[in-house]
Amino acid sequence: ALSSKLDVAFKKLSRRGVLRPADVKNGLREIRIALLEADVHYKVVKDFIRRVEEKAVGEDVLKSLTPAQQIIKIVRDEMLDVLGAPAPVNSDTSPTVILLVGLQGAGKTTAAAKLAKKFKKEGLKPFLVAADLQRPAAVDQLEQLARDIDVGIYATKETKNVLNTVQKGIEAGRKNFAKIIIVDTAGRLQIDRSLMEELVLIKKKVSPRETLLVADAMAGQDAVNVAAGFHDQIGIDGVIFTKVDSDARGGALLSLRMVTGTPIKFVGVGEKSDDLEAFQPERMVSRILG
Amino acid sequence: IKGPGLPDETFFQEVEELLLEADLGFRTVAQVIETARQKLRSGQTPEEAFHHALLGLLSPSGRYLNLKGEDRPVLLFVGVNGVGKTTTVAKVALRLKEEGMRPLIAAGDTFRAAGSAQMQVWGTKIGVDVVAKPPGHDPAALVYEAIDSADQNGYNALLIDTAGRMHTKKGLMDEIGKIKRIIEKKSGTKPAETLLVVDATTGQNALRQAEIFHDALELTGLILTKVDGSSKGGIVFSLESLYNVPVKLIGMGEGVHHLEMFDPRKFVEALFS
Ligand SMILES: Nc1nc2c(ncn2[C@@H]2O[C@H](COP(=O)(O)OP(=O)(O)OP(=O)(O)O)[C@@H](O)[C@H]2O)c(=O)[nH]1
Ligand SMILES: Nc1nc2c(ncn2[C@@H]2O[C@H](COP(=O)(O)OP(=O)(O)OP(=O)(O)O)[C@@H](O)[C@H]2O)c(=O)[nH]1
Ligand SMILES: [Mg+2]
Ligand SMILES: [Mg+2]
Repeated sequence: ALSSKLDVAFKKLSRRGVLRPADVKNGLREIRIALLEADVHYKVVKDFIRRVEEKAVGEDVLKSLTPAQQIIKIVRDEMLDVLGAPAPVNSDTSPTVILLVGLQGAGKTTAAAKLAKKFKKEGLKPFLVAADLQRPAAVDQLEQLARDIDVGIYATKETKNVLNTVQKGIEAGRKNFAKIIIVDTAGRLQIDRSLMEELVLIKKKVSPRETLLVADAMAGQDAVNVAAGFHDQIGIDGVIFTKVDSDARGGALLSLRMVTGTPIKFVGVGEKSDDLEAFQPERMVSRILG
Repeated sequence: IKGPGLPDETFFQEVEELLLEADLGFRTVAQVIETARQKLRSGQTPEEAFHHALLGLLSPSGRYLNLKGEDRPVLLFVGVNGVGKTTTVAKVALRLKEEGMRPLIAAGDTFRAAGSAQMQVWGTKIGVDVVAKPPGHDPAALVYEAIDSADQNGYNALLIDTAGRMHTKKGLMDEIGKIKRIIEKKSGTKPAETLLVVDATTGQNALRQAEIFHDALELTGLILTKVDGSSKGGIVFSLESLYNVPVKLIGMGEGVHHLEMFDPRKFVEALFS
């Protein structure tokens, strides 16, 4: 674990009063490796290490902590600062339209059902719109999930017109007196111009209250580019971080935050419609540090 | 790395960052840099040094699908959730059909909503028969029946799609182990291919996936999907050097023809472009 690696690095320092730059450099090297192995983007690591170094140099080694613990505390605090507090979904408009976007296979369709189930439990009537008209049986998938959780859904296979389907779906949700309308979209690459333009148009015509990026916890360095691509082109109001039940360290989250500043709203912790949790910053920090 | 002149420390730092950003991983990058330095000292150009250092990490095993060994090869597709297994099964099945084989698909995902339906829609699109059962049906029993069907109806290849599963879930790993044993018992031989499908956007966790799936199933190959995205898929270098399991195919798009054989040289070239 990182703490034991740092203990080794700092074995000689337990008697000194202040952490000197050379001492800190050793510890930072271990932290850099830990963060890179946790899939944090190397530029984010560089920036993060610099901030930790600024805070660590010259600090008194507290009587009750070993230098390793002190550096870890600084790293933890800095990471908590970056990850920010969990943010709720804004449901101040009626109805609240939530648009789910992200790469292929990230977990959007599953997240749509999870969100719907959560809102239903909270007494906010949800409604689903199956706007992935491209993937084989995508509409069937969301329809099945809607049946499982007993939530209304607009699902059609009669058209390939995505914008039209989104608009009709929202209309159906309104007629259904839904409070929260969740729109599932087809997975797409942020470098796919025509599919990103499709999202820009949907956002323009429909003005969703929340556009949530659904991102996979197993993602590597490229998460930075994906987040930046989606945020720059369509604007992201929050992130749902999925597949956290894997043993991926999830460093992509740190990158997502530092690059887009978007709040983390939820984490996906499994395949079932119950497997949605609030984002817990402390747990995530422990996981990323390893 | 194609430039003239002798590389300095800034050059090495830039290459290190390029390789880190490609998901090679800290340890593998250190290994590559060290090997390249040695090759540079022995007189190679920077381009040669790095190309050889990277190619040297890849598995020497063959990269063709093993279809020749038996009259009805079984190809088992496994992997974690959402990586592209179902889509890849369709791509490979069509490729085999286009090469004159008579493939049969087993829609082995009887767990996820529309898991089986998705495979069936693909089967219809590509004109390949699919053995399917209602949701909740035991996947091992389905595989058993699919092998029977293949033998009784003259299909000469069986492709098995399976449900996505986290390598961290013991019950699910036990299930896939059981499916493989069923194939072995029924066919009298191991599957011709046991392929781990890996998403190119995956970071270091791909190593954990390979470790656990290889331990449970003895993988014969990897398939790297979503190479058409912005991710470089550099995790392949660590995967191959640590587990000696070769990437056989790459998926480069959602269309059914977006499948290619893995070309190590092209892959290394693409890293630096
Ligand atoms: N273990 C686990 N699996 C998940 C989680 N979220 C989604 N999945 C699974 O990941 C796979 C992909 O999920 P989907 O909801 O189909 O992903 P998607 O983003 O809608 O995919 P596309 O529509 O093709 O872009 C499915 O097998 C889901 O069951 C999660 O939090 N944990
Ligand atoms: N861009 C791109 N998308 C791909 C590729 N291969 C698969 N996909 C997409 O990735 C998503 C998931 O593909 P699936 O085939 O459902 O993945 P899976 O592994 O079977 O998923 P589960 O069964 O839920 O675990 C779909 O939207 C596919 O179209 C690829 O090579 N490139
Ligand atoms: Mg979907
Ligand atoms: Mg599948």
